[in-house]
Amino acid sequence: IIGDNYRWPHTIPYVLEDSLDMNAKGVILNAFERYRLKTCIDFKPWSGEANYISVFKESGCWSSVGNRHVGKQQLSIGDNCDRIATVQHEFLHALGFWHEQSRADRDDYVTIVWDRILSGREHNFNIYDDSVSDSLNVPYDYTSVMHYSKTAFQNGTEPTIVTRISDFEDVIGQRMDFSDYDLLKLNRLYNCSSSLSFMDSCDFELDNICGMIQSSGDSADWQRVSQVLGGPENDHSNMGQCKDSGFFMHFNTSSGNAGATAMLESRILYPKRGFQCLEFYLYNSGGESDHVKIYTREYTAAHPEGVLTLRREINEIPTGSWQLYYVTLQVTEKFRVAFEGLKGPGSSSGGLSIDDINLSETRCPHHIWHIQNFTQLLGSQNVYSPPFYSPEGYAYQIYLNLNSLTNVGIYFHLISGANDDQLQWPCPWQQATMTLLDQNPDIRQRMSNQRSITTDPTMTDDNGSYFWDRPSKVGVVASFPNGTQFSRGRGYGTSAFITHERMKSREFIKGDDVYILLTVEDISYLNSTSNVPDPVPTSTIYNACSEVECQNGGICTVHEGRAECKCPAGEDWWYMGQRCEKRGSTHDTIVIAVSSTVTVFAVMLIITIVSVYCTRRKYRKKASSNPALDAQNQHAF
Amino acid sequence: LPAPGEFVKDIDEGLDRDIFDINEDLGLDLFEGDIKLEEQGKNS
Repeated sequence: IIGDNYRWPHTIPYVLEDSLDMNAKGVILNAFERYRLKTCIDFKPWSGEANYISVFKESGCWSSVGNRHVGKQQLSIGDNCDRIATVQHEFLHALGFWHEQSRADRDDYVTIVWDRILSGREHNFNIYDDSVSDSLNVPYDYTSVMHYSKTAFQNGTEPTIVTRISDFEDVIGQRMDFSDYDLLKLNRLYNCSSSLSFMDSCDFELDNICGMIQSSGDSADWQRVSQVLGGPENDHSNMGQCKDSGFFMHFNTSSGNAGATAMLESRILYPKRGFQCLEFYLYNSGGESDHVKIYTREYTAAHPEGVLTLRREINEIPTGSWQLYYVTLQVTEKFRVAFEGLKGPGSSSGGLSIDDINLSETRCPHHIWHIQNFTQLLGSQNVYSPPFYSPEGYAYQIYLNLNSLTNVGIYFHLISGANDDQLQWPCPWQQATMTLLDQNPDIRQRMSNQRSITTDPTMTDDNGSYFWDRPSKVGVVASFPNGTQFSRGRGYGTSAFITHERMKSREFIKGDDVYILLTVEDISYLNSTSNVPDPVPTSTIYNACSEVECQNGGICTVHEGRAECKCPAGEDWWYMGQRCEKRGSTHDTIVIAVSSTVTVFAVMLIITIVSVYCTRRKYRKKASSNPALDAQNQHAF
Repeated sequence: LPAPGEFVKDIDEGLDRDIFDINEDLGLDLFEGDIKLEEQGKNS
C-alpha cells in the first residue's frame, strides 16, 4: 500500500491477548523469530506506545493493511489459524501488503475464471492500480506467501485462478514461509540492511571462503575442493548438479600422523542477542576415530587476544554421507567460531569435509530426525522416529504418515520414558514444534515447513480419559526395532502437513535425505501474556472497583468514594464514556469540524443567494413602478 | 492393536484448509477474505 503513513516502526509493539490459545501464542512467537532472522522487523511487548498490534482470538484469521494509527490495532488468530505461515501472512498485511494477485499487472501472470467464483465473492479478485499499490520493482511472485491458492473462493471443484505458466499451477498458495521475493519487497519497503538474528552463512562457493581463516599452531590446513577420491564425490550445496561448481572444505587424514589437527576459524562476529545456533554438514570419509571439535574464540577487554573455549566434540561421525549437526552457543562478546579436525588413530582413505555452515542468533532445535533413502518411503509406508526426551524429561516420538496419496501427515506421540514417575501428568502445556527442513545452503533462503501442537492437560479422549495422561496408562504397547517394548500414547497432529508435490520441491529431500527438526518446550509461562502497562495501584481500591469492569484497557480507580474508569489515550485517539466504551479520535474531530463548517457555509451561502435574489426582485419591481428611483438605485445591487 | 493411522487425532480433520477456507466456513465476509477494513472511516 502506497503511503509512508502506513508504515510501522522497525520494532513493532504487540500484545498477545489472553483470549489466544496457548498453541497460538507459541506459534506467534515462532513467527516473530522468522521476521527477526530474515528481515529488519522486530517485535517487543507493548510498553505504552501510541500504536501497537493486539493479537487476539476472534473468529477467523484476519488483519488490517498497514499501520492504521488507531492505537490498538487488532489482528485475529482464531481456531485453526495457529500455523506459523498464517501468522506471517497476517502480519505481512499489517506491515502494508495486499494479496499478490491484486497487483496491477496480475492479468499478465494469472487468469481469473470468474464463473467459478462463489457468488458475491467476485470483489475479492479486484486489482489495485499502481496509484494505490506499489510492487516495489519486484516481479510477480507465484511463490508468495500472500498469494491466493488456486481454489480460493471456488463455487465447485475447479480452480478460480489459473497460472499462465502451468508449472506454477499448484505452487500458488504456499503457506510454508516467506518467499525470496516476499523478503525482497519487505526489506525494500522498510529499508532493511540487516536483521537482528542472522550472523553468517557459508557454502564455500567463493574463493575467499567467506572470510574464514586457517589457524596457525595446527599441523595441517583445510583445503577448498570440489571432490575427494575417498569421498565425498561432490559438495553438499549443489550436490554435483552444477558443472565446475560446488566446493567444500576438506581435511585430509589419509596421510599424516594420528593427532594431527587442522583448524578453520570464522571471521570476527558481533553478537546482539547472546545466544546462537551453529549448523553445518559434515562428511566423514576418513578413519572411524577422526572427529571434529567446535570452539569459540571470544575477545574481551580482559583477554584481547581471545580465549579459545571448546563447545562441542563430534565423535563417531557416520561415514559415506553428509550429516547435519547443530551446536548451541551462548556468546555475548565478539568472537570467532573455530572448526578443528583431528586425525584419530587407525587408517583413513579420505578425511573430514565440511559445507553449508550457518550461524544465527536463534534457538537450535532440540533433536534432529534424519531419514535416509526417503524417496522410496514416500507414498509407500509410515515411519516412526527414534525416541527423544524433551528438556522437561518427557519421552516422545514422531509418526510420519507417508502412504496417503496426496498429503504427508505428521503426529506427535508421548511415549513411556525413564522419568515418568517424576513428571506431571497429564502432560501440561508442552509445545512440540515439528519442522521439515528446506536444506538450502543459506538459512535466509529456506522455506521450511513447520507445525506446532501443544499438550492441553485438560483435554479428554472419546472414552473420557485424559489425552495427555501417562502413556503407560492410556497408551498402547509398541516395540522399538531392537525388540524393547514401551507404551505409546495417542498421536496428535495433522494429516495435511505438506503435499507430496511440495515435499519433492525445493530442497526438502537432498541427497535422498530428509531432516525433521524437533523442539518440545514448556510454554506454561504464556498462560497470561496481556501485559497492559498499569502505573495505578489497584490493591487499595479493591472494594469499590470490584463491581466495575472498564472496557478497552481502561483502569478502574476510586475518586471521592466512587469507582471511575481512567481510559487509555494516545497521540491521536482516546476512549471515553463511563466504562471507556466509546472511542474518539482527532481524525473524527477534524472530519466533524470540517463537515460542520462546510455545511454552515453552504447553508449561509444559500440563504445569502436567496436573500440577494429576493431583494433584487423587490427593488426591480419598485423601480419599474417608480421611474424617479431608477437613476439613484440602478447601481444599488 | 489399533493401526497407527487409527491411534491419532487429526487436528485438521482430513482437510487442508487455507486462511480463506477457514474464514468462509465461519461465514466471515471480510475484504479479500482476511482483511479487516477499519470502521472508523465509514463512521466519520
